[in-house]
Amino acid sequence: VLTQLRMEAFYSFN
Amino acid sequence: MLELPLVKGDPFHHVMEAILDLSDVAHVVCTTRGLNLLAVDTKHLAIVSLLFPAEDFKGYTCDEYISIGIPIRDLVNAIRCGDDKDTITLKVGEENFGTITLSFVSPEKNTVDYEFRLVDAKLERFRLPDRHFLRSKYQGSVKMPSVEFRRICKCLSNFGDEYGVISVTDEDLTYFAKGTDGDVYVEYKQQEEDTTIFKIDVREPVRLAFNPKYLNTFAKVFTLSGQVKLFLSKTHPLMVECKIGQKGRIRCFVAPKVEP
Repeated sequence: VLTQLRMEAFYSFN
Repeated sequence: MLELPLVKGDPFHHVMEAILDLSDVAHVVCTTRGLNLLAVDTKHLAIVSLLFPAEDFKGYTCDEYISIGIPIRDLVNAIRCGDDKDTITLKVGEENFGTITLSFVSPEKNTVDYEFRLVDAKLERFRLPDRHFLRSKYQGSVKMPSVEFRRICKCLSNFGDEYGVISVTDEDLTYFAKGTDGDVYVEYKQQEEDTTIFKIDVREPVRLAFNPKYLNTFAKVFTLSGQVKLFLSKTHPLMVECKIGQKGRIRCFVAPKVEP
């Protein structure tokens, strides 16, 4: 089973 | 003051239609140099970015830095109500700050104006790294016809809406999707004699798992351009890019699935 990453793992969200 | 001339079916409209079901708000930054649109889906699994330089946008007028959150559904609903022959202008003025006006003018000079509230974009503001940083993160890229790319995305998404894989080596590009009743596997071989239509460029083989649904959502936007370029990384989201006009471009990012 794979884990779905979210964009927060790569780019900064304010 | 900002004035954006729009046409039904232009890239701006296309991007808005594509992200309608993914996101509520498009973050638009306008300067004298042009327009930059960013939207992230509500689950934060995908990002779409549209860059439109002023010189590619006939009639574009912006005399200051303007950062606004546009309610996507309101805008799309309004554009859908318009006629194909209407001249559409999106306006943000100083006197009505906090609202956008979308004006439709028919060839007979009849007018319809929609006015809706801007959304507070600060809550969802995010930053994408610059081009040089992005380039350093990708181990491989593939250029291919956008129509072909759309066909594959549709096929993958129809088969399995949860699990898809893109793999690239210096010899071939493969797409895979796992469905409940079967799997689909698509393979493209690099043809040595013709690299203008299909071209693989890899530093090392890359295999990337993702949700095909998001790619399929964006794929129709890419048919605005003849070709797409995929950027694959072992550690970063899949990036797909196409050029619009002379210097404009659309980029989409899809977050990967990884081993726990």
